[in-house]
Amino acid sequence: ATGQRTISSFFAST
Amino acid sequence: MFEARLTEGAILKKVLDSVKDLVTDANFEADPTEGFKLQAMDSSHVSLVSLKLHADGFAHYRCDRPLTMGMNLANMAKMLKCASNEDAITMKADDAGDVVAFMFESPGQEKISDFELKLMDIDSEHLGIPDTEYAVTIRMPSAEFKRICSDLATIGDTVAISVSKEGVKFSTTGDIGDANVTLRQNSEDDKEKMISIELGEPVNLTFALRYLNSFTKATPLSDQVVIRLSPQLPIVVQYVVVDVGYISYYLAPKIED
Repeated sequence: ATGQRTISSFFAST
Repeated sequence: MFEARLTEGAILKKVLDSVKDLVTDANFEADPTEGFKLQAMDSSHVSLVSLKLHADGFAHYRCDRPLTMGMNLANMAKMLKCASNEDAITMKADDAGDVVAFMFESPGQEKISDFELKLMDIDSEHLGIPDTEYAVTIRMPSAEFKRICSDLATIGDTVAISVSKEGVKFSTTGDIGDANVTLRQNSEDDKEKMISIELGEPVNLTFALRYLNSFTKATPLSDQVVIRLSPQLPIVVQYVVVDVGYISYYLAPKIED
């Protein structure tokens, strides 16, 4: 199965 | 105060059509030097849209201090729909105001419309997008990318994009069968038909077609789309409006559990 990551797991909050 | 006039108001209409299905409420930022910007995530926080209209892309631009304007994009779209494609559009807001005004002017100035949209307070998370060298940069006709995404979405839910020396392959699998579309670099002088693939290292990533299809709402903004990929990183799908600005979409890849 494949899962969907969130975009905020790649880019840090500023 | 903030005041910005786009002679080609249709660009603002198209920009809004490119984001309103992905994002419900968003903060537009007007900046004295940078221009008119927006960064927002979709409600599932899977994708992010970043758009910018450069200050010097406007026929007139005045912004005394940075201004954040929270808008419901569906409501903003309702107002911009009332502008004709040939109209010039001017946006105006006071620094401490709670509305943004849109003025539409017909080319012969025989019709002037004023609309005021109520602003909202929106809590939004801003993400820092690092300047990264991507392993692959693909430039292709935006209509071709739209066609591939919509075709593959009739077969499956996800697309595997694999890029190698052979070209770029878009693959999907569904209940009824499989589909593969391969594009190769061409030597078209006609910029609208050009396909170019800059390959640093081969990449193979899987993405949800639903989001890619939503990104292709920006197709009317540009004849070409730029797609950037790196292993284990979000895809970037960018539409550049020459001399005016750009809209970039980021989508997190699917990963094997």
